[in-house]
Amino acid sequence: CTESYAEKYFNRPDVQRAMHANVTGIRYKWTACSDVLIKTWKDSDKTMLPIYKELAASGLRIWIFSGDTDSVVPVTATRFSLSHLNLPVKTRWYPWYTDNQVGGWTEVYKGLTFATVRGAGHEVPLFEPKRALILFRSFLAGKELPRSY
Amino acid sequence: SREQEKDRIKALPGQPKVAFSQYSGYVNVNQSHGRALFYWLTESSSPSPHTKPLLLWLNGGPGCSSIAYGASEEIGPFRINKTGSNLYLNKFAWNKDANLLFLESPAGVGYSYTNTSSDLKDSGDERTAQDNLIFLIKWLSRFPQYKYRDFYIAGESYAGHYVPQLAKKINDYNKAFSKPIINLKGFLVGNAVTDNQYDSIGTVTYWWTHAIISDKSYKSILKYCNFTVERVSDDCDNAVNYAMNHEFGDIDQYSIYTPTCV
Repeated sequence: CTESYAEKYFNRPDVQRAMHANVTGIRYKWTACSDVLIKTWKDSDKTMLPIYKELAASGLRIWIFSGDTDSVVPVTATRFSLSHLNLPVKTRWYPWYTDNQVGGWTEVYKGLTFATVRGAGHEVPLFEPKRALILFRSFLAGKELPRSY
Repeated sequence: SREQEKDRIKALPGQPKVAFSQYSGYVNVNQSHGRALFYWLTESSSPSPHTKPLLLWLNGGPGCSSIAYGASEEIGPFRINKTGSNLYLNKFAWNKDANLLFLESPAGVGYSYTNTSSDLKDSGDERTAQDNLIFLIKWLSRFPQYKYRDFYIAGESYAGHYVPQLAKKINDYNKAFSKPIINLKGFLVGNAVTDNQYDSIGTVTYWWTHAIISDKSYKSILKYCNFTVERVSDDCDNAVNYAMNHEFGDIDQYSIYTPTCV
């Protein structure tokens, strides 16, 4: 229900003043998502795979993660898509750990790391905040996810 | 720095005391159309925020707010209480490790706006990536302390488009400079929209393997749906609609084992 809390808070005039927001007096309320934009979206690339191919080769650090209880853009969708990149595997699939528990599973490819977050939904840091933070720290450090507790 | 100081947030209503700085405001990305994007920067809560990287967080939709989701539900330092009267601290905020820049993009999302109404009806991937790049360049001239700083992009869902598209734009833009001001080091995306065809097959497979839909629906969807075409057939529509309307039940599709919000 958390997005309804945000809609209450960010429509408060004192919050908008404190944030220097809505200075032009927008004629509609602040909403978490815009119906107009989603319904009238014009151009949408069919696939991101060519961009991934190009950027993975350019040396950028790329991590793709997936909360495994999401059914909207689920883990099987991501895995199926990524498999078509045909990237060589650097580190084979293994469980990563935090707090004496499996935090998820990961596989490292040449130019890209894939990781799941066990028990997390679409918004991974909302449902599994600690696991998400461990994942982010590993990403920033450029290190593989922890193999042991 | 005067412009930067104008954007400083003294304190948000209902906010607990914190030691890190926050800024928010608008950056104009298209003068003639009057498109302006709204950002919220929450600096790192570490004792040395100037040594920490900058992370730009984008949400998906398309059309959803980075402030609503990324900042207030996911990685930001504050959570909002039920009545919208107070904020409390997020124990696992990512601003321990990075300076977080939340961007409401494209124009029409959250506080971001355009003075040209037609902009709201012809937004798309290409303009969003271009506006986001312009935003970053202009934002860095307002916050020059972040020029050359290690920079990362993150996001989820439809930001699976925004994030790599912006990374590519930055990569191409940076080719003209020997020492680019946008020091892009990498990006990470979660539950990201990646490929229409493979995502769709993977999604239907997830529904079936998690016992959300019947064998019959699974077989019908795979039989009738051609996920490579723009317009789906009526048979495909019917098969998917049957599964969603008669088999899914009232679950939170974004987190299938979580109680729904009543």
